[in-house]
Amino acid sequence: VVADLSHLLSIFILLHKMYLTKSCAGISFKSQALYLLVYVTRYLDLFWTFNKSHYNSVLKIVFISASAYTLYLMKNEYRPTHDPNIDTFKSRYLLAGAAVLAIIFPYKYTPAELLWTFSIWLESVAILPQLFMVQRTGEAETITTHYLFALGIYRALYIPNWLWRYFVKGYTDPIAVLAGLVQTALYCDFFYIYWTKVMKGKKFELP
Amino acid sequence: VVQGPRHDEL
Repeated sequence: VVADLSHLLSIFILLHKMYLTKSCAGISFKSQALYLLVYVTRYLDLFWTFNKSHYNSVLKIVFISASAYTLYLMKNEYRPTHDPNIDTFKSRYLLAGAAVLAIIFPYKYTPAELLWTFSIWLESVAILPQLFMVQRTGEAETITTHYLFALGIYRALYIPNWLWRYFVKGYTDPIAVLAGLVQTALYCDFFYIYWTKVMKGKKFELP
Repeated sequence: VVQGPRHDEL
């Protein structure tokens, strides 16, 4: 629950940042577009699992709609503040890699399972265009780093739950766990700088 | 490996 709320918080921090500064400067459009694709391909199950958990279903709808709305704002209201020249990560490799893994190692060869596996792997690397952009500019607004931290910590917080499920309930989900570890690992140096600089009131600047 | 219920995570 804390992880999911952190995920939810990250989306609201991002929207709040855009409203507050009337700008989407420093936010990677590519990463945001990849997240929308992640949510749409994973949460197709809304159509047949809606009544299994209203908590999950409501959050799925919120994630899809907030993500679509963020993209809408970036493409319309705040379009002039987005600089495509620094958002140059080649996201096609991420899409291709996630697609290949989904085709080779799905749990079952059904359209829904293939899309689910694709979305899990794509989510694990969807932040790369954003991190690449931060690395190119060498710094980030504090509010952008809060967004990245809330988004990064959410998958890390799933890890203790996976351990609890494995040892107490006796089951596991290797694809989700492996992809979740990759996703968390990608944030490690970001977390380090966030912890040593932003938490101490300093500006986020790369060494 | 015993796989858990799929749709209880986001």
